[in-house]
This record gives sequence, structure tokens and C-alpha cells, in this order.
Amino acid sequence: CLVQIPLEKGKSAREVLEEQGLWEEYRQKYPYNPMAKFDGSF
Amino acid sequence: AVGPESMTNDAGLSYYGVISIGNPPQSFKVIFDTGSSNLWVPSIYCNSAACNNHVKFDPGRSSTYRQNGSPLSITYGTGSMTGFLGYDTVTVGGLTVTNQIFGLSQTEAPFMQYMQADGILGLAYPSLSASGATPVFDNMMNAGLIDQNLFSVYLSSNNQRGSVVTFGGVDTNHYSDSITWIPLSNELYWQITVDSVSGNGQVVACNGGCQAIVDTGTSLIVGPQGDIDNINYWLGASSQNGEYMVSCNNIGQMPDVTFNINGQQFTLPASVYISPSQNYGCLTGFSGQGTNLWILGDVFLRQYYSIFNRGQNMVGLAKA
Repeated sequence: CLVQIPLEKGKSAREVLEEQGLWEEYRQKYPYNPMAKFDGSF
Repeated sequence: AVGPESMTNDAGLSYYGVISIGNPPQSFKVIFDTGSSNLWVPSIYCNSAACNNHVKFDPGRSSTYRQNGSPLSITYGTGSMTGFLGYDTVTVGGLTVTNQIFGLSQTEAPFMQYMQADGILGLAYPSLSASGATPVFDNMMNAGLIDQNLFSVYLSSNNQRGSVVTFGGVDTNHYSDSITWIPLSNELYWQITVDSVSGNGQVVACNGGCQAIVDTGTSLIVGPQGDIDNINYWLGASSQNGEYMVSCNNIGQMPDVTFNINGQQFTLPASVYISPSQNYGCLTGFSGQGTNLWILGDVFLRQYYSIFNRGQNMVGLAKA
């Protein structure tokens, strides 16, 4: 018995922000740290 | 008190699935994130632009909701989410998990406004979970809802549809060849040991071995800055504001990058690790940061069907 949940591949936040011309502003204002979610354990 | 837990806030994330919470059910789009362990969704107690752009859970509309009330604070690189905890029935793909503890957001970072997903469903180990909240998958296992204590993920490369999370088993339709089973090196995340990263037969990164987290909640392949610089230099990419760009015309001539794991080779062709950007040409999927840890995110997982085996504490990888 496999239970499957289909995933949709939608627009990323980056794509939306690029379309609106806001990407550069947002990436500078909210710089992304990919390790932030793991920092507590490393 | 609820301790802070860092969370995902990756602008490149694009895969989400639908779950429901409460009775009658309220539906939410969530990112299935193997790099965290909490479930949370926006709530009616949040009125920021980020929350107003998403579906909000209303506990008053659910006959099965029970308040926990403990505060929840999740900090991440570009902002934070705060809220409180409650219990309700959560339905995931036809599996009904009763009394599931989850977070109801009260504040969210402005950045969240632009994400299509409403919330996050964490699929890592319970010891990572904020406030000790039992993760959804642990409740599935404890209630005997699934045949095997594992789940698997297929991320389609191009199509908007076709990607899937499978609970309780492996879908043989989504991979070819055999599965390589890799023991976890840390049963907190889905963390494994990578022996090296190579290209054209030469080691280009992770010389002598390194640790990597298999994370559906990270869009790129992330590694130590020096190693990532080496790979991108070797690929001929140029750096701008922390991103690495190549000419889109060169993709056909660019080499494979191979992750050597547990004696097996996991190879990524350029068509997998290069992606076009609307305003920025073509970007490589290798991103640097300041620790020694690697993250094998969606760029890697689109090429390799991944199986997350809680029963045996192993990750399985097979060619998607």
C-alpha cells in the first residue's frame, strides 16, 4: 500500500521576484544563508 | 519554552504538495522538507503581507482542533517565523494522522510573501523538532499507517507535474538500475558521508571525504566556499554577487560532475546542474557557504530518486 502525494513544480520566489523586478532588492535586503536551518546542530 | 529552530527560506524552492488540517479539512500547500522536522502553516492570527498572500488556518473552524499554546519561534537566514502550537487531524495523501502537533504562524518574514507554498512539512528526525513536537512521519509510523518506515521522493526535471512523495514504500516506476543504500552518519538530519567530488577523473572538491545532508528543502547543491569555488572555476563559471554564471551556449560542452558516495558514482551532467535564469543567463547549481557541510538539494535529487529509510537509518539513491 503506497501512499503518494503529487508535488507541483510551481514558480519559485526568485522567479516571482525577478518578474516583478524585485529580486536584487530582496536578495540584498534578505540575504539567504543556506546553513541557517542547520546552524543549531553544527 | 520552545527553542528556536532554524528553517528553510530558499528562494529557489519550487516543489509543493497539498495536505489538509482539521475537520472539516482546510487545505494547504506545503514544502516537504527533509531538512527540518516541524509542520507549520499560516494562521488567522497573522496579518502580515506574507500571511495575507497565503491560505490561513482557522482553528475556530475545526471541531477537532486542540490548543497547545506553547510558543514557536523559527529563525532562518532571511527572517523568522513565530507562532504557537496546536493539535489537529492532518491528512496527507489519504493518510489521516490524528492529534498531530503543528505550528500556527503569527508572524512571517516578508520574503515568504513570494513563496507559492503556504507552509512547511518537515521530514527529518524528531530530535531536530522545535519544542519536541512529534513530526508527522513519526506519528504515521507510530500509528501503523504505513507498510514500511520509509518515504521516497521523485522530483521531475522539467514538467510542472509528475513529481511525487511516496509514503511507506518505493515506487519502482520512478527509477532505473539498482538502489544504493547509504548508512546515515548522523541520525538528526538525513546526513551521509561523501567520499569525494570529481570531474574528468580528477578530484575537484571534498578531497578526503565530507559530510552532506540530503535535503529536499534546499534548491541547490551547497558546499564549503573553497570547494564550490574550485568546482565553478573548473567549470569556467564567473562569480557575481555570490552566484556563478556560465554562457548558456556552453552547456553542451560542459563536463559531468560526479559525487562519489559509498563506493558508487552519482553523476550530474551539465543539463542537470545548470539552470537558466530570467535575467541572469545560466547559473550553476553549486553555491558556497562558510561551513564544512554540504547540502545535496533539488539539483541533485532531480537526477537521483531518493529513499529516506527511518527503519534502517539509511538513504537510498537510484538513477531517476
